[in-house]
Amino acid sequence: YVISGSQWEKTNLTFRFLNYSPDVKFTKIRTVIYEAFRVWSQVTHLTFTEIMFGSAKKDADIRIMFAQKFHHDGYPFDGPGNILAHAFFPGENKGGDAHFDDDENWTVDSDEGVNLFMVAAHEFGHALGLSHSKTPGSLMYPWYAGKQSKYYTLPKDDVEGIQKLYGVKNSNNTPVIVLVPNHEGSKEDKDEKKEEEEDENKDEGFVDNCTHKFDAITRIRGDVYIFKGKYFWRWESGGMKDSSPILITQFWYNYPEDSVDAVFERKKGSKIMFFKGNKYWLYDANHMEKAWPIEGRPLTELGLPADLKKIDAAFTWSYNKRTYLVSDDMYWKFDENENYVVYDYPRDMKIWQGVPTPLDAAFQFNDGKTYFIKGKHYWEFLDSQMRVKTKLPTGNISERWMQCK
Amino acid sequence: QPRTQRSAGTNIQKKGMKYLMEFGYVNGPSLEMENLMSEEAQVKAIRRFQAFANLPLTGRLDHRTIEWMEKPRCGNKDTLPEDTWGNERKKR
Repeated sequence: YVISGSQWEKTNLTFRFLNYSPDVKFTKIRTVIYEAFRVWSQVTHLTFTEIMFGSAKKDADIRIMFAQKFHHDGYPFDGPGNILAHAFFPGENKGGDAHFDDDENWTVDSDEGVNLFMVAAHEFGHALGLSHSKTPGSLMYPWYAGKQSKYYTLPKDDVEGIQKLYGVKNSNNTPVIVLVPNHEGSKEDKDEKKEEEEDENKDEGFVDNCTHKFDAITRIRGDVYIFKGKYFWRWESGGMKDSSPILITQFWYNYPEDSVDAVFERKKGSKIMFFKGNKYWLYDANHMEKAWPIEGRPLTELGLPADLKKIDAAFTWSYNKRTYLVSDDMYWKFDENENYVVYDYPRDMKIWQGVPTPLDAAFQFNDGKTYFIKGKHYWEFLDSQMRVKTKLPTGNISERWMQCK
Repeated sequence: QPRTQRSAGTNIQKKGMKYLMEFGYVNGPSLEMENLMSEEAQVKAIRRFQAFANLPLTGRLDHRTIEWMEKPRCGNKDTLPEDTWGNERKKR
């Protein structure tokens, strides 16, 4: 057995169904999932309690979801066959969650299709902190072994692995169903919302260049452009000549939105690409590309998923001269020649070690270095080591580029 | 080789390397480095996979290796024991 390195600090774990597969009656799915948990609770002190009602926030340690292809976690499924499911090791946010590829033909008691019990029991092993074992016949062996006997008992390798993490248990445990009231609207949630609203209100009519966070930062023809709301500042090589903001529409004619999410200059033809919400615009210098619809073109035209709300950052990485689009904790490589994202994306932002998500912006400065922006701070990135220089921010944006102290 | 065979071979190689990166057999910092892999690194990665799957260690994407790569599986990475990486980590 192999231990992942993370485990739960408690033994009374909770789980929740986010949805069900249409392949199997939901009552059967529930029974099978309980049985899959029981495989692990039979040999340890672990208990599994179902949370029946939840909020949008992380409300159960293990959340169970059926999803197809791209499903907002940076690890898209691949259609029928090959990858059947995946799960995250114990931890915050997605930690512990188990996702099942709904393009598979899930079955419960048939020899056809993919047996949900076997896959779920395996995935819960990950959710509890076990990695793949190279022992054939073990539950944590990465390859699907097909339907097993109704009276499945956990192989020795897996028993030893899970007991190493959570201790030995003699008597049987079964998951307990408990109705937990929806905690939406907790004090913590409200405080966070209030803070966000205050921040938004503060931005109304914004002209101060020293006290705020920014929407987008990019380098166009050698100069750094810093966007906030309907304004931008221009940092020319040698420093900011004029600290007063300029209206975006005064410079990029007919831009229809009141802010930008991300901007970057394409290598080919030096055209400038603006992103706002689920739309994008292309500018040739100050003018919108000929025949471009004023309301913008949909991001789906670039091969991005239809349910993508926005692009947080767009940048060309100096290390390999490729362009990347970032949204929340996922990113895509963008092929400028094809005007389309590369086929095996999105991927998880964790690859860019230490980069905070969701990002506000990312760009390459005149010094050749890549900078990632979040809030009022920037992080310098060490390209060849694929990590940020320091976990803490390298500096403050306003002080570095806006001549603020 | 005829051109079609050659390009089929390249596709298999590319697909195989993607699989090895996706499932943790490449001793590199990131999937973003995929174009920069040397032939030696590719052979090592294939051998690691073959060792994990209990296949003959040919270092090539032979039909048994490809067959194994096409089997249904869990999407999580395979964590390899420290000694699987040989001297590479010690050197660094």
